[in-house]
Amino acid sequence: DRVQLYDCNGKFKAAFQPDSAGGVFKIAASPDQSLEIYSVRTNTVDTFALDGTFLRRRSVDDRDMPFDFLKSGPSVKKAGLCEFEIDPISSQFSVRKGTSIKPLEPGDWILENLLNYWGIGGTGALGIGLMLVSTLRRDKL
Amino acid sequence: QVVVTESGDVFVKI
Repeated sequence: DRVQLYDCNGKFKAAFQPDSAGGVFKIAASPDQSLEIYSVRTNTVDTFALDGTFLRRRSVDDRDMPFDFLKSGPSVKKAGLCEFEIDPISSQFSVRKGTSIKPLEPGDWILENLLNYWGIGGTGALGIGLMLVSTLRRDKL
Repeated sequence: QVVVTESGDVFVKI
C-alpha cells in the first residue's frame, strides 16, 4: 500500500511509501499540513513533509492508538469547493469542483509498476536470462 | 482511505 497526494485539480503531487513490509496503516493530515502514517504492525507514527520527505518516527502504545487517526477516515472527503469521490461512471477516484468532475491523474507509474517487489525481481530475472542466452549462444560458435 | 487537508489537497491510500 502507498499514499499519494493530489491537489484540488486532481494533479499528482507526491507519493509516500511508508513501509515496504505492508500491514494495516492509517493516515492523517496534521495541522501543519504534514502527513502522518500510523502503522498498526509496528505501532509507530511516521511523519512526512508534503514533498514526500521523511521527517520523523515516533512510537505509540498499541492500546493507545492516536485519537486523530480515528477521526480522519473515509468520511473526510471535502475541503472548500473540492470534493473527492469515486466517479459513478468511470469508477475512478475523482475530484469534483461544482459540476465538473475529473479523475485523478495517474501518478508515479515507475514507483507503482517497476520499483515494486515483483518488478525488481522480474527485471533481475530478465537480466540473468539474457546473460544465460548470450553465454549459451557464444559456446555454440 | 482519503484525507483532505485544509488547503484542498488530498491524500489517497491505495
